[in-house]
Amino acid sequence: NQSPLPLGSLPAVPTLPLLQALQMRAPGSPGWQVGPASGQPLRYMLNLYRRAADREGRPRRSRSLGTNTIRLVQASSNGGQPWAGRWYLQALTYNLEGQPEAEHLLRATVVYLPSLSVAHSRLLCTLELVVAGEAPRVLLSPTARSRHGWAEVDVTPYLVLGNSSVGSLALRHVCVRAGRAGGHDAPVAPGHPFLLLYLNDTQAGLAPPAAEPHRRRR
Amino acid sequence: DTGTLAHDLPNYLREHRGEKSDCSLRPFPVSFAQLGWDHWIIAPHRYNPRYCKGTCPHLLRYDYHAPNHAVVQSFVHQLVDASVPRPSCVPYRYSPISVLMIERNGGILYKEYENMIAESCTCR
Repeated sequence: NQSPLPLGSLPAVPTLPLLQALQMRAPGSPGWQVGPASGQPLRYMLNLYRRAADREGRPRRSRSLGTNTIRLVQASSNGGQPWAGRWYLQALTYNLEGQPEAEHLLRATVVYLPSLSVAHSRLLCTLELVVAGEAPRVLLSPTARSRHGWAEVDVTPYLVLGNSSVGSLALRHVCVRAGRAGGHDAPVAPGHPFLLLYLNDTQAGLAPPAAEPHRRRR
Repeated sequence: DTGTLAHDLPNYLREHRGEKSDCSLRPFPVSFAQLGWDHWIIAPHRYNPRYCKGTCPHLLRYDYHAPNHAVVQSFVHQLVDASVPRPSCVPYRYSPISVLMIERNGGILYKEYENMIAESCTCR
């Protein structure tokens, strides 16, 4: 849906390339609610941004991210009750459809907290890759850890098959509550891990390509 | 006339140096709230795109990085036909900024956009 959207107090003139590109990305009118983007994913991206750029948005060359685009994709879950006693098992899906053609994938990682304090105990978490049609799941090991406790798992090989890209990524978030048992408080669910796509935008600009549809994945 | 101007270049430059209306880079910090984009651009809250403004001198100095065509057009305006406009003061080099945005589907996007800040001006 690429119908023109109002942007502040812009006059009704033929859309400039910059504004057209921004309209394609903008969520909508000023009253649009940005519910899902909050909490841990937003804090993570804000920290990433502060490391990468100064207060006026100038990229810090001394701390280059190595790419010009990083997209955080939030997980969707099928609902239901993920808790079974001490165990937390949540199936997650990351939709990768609709990525712009000009953005080429360099690397993909899933970021999660392997350990977090909840109430009087501790949650220890890990991730499993769900491959369609295969019963055994692949246990994913973190490839990097940050000082804020985040762990990153490289999932690039699972997103790119040959010359094409997959349409979605399926994982299972598995946690176990360690420490004292008991307590009648409702268990606190950990935040969903999020997917980071490190992309190279070959257009390197705001002007959208002429009449190019978003890439359709097989 | 062109030869006279070139011969008298040192005096010409001395007379016209320091004019406030000369083509130059000017600051202009702007917030995304002023542009009406603050509901989906998370950071930065403001940035300084700057702009170029001023009169291009009749004799374009080398530091204006003006193409030869602009030099010729300036002489044409001055010596041949005043209806041919003088070169305009416009940005020459740019630098990028990084932006953090909320996407339509709730995703969060970090992106470096090229050519967002004017770093120098030219006459063309």
